Amino acid sequence: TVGCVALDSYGNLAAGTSTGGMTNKKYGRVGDSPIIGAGNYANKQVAVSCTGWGEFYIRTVAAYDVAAQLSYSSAISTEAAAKAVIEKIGALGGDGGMIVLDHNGQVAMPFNTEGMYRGTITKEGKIDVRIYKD
Amino acid sequence: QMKQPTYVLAIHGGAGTILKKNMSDALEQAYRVVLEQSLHEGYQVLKGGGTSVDAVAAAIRVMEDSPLFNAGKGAVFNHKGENELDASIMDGKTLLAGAVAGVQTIRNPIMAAKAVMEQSEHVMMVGRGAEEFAATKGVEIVDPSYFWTQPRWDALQRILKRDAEKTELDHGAPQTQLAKPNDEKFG
Repeated sequence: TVGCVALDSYGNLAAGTSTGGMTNKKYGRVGDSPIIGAGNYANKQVAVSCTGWGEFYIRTVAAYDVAAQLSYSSAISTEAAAKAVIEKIGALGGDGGMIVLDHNGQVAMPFNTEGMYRGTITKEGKIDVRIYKD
Repeated sequence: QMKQPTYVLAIHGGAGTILKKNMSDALEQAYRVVLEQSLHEGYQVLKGGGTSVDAVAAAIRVMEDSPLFNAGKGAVFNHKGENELDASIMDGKTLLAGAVAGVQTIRNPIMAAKAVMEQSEHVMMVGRGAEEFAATKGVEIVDPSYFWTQPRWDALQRILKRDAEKTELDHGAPQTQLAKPNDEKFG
């Protein structure tokens, strides 16, 4: 699965997710990637794209959960909201990660697997690419 | 506390059993090149005054066109030995969204999802109908064989040999490994 979240110069956010699903899937199985709110979500406050074991992201409505936490409480940070969702997925037995970008340009990229291909670019064009756990 | 820089774009290329010990320097470098290219393409859109929606689509297209990632060209195989692709996109400004699922002939599913969002009154289309809609909107259609890659085919054969009922996530064991372990008995 691949994904992207972006913040444009007008202050607007967007999120996208694309996938080939799971190897050896049957019966037209569909994961979270094409499901708005599960594997992908964006509003005026935050944009989220997920990757991992799709069934868990669907059942936890993972991407929307991050947005909901931020809209319900101004006390919670984007990073804390994202981490809480990944922890919830982990507690249920699922794994994977997500990328989150808020309207202030703050980013969070939590995951509970050995690695996640990920990268960021700042307003000034500084690129940072990471693969493994730090 | 140091202030975090202002980010304008972030990407992921999947999560899973991705370990340094299983990765050659050349393969790691190949991943880094595509990830950087994806960031660069998205950034260029933003830098030119483009929208976040267009930036997202541009960044994802790069990864869909790479055989390294489980999307587009590098998609995994289903039980029948076919590729079935899904994608979605959402515009935070308008809360409009578009998605496609189970498509087999759309080169860049993210562009089909974008077309659904921008050029239809619907949010999700699946299978043949989604492909037909994408074609009418000028989204590139390819033969299903375009998505075939050796590592993903080998991954399917490995699973079928071991347990035909088992499924495997993106980076559960596959092409990031240098070589197949000699001993696959665990536990």
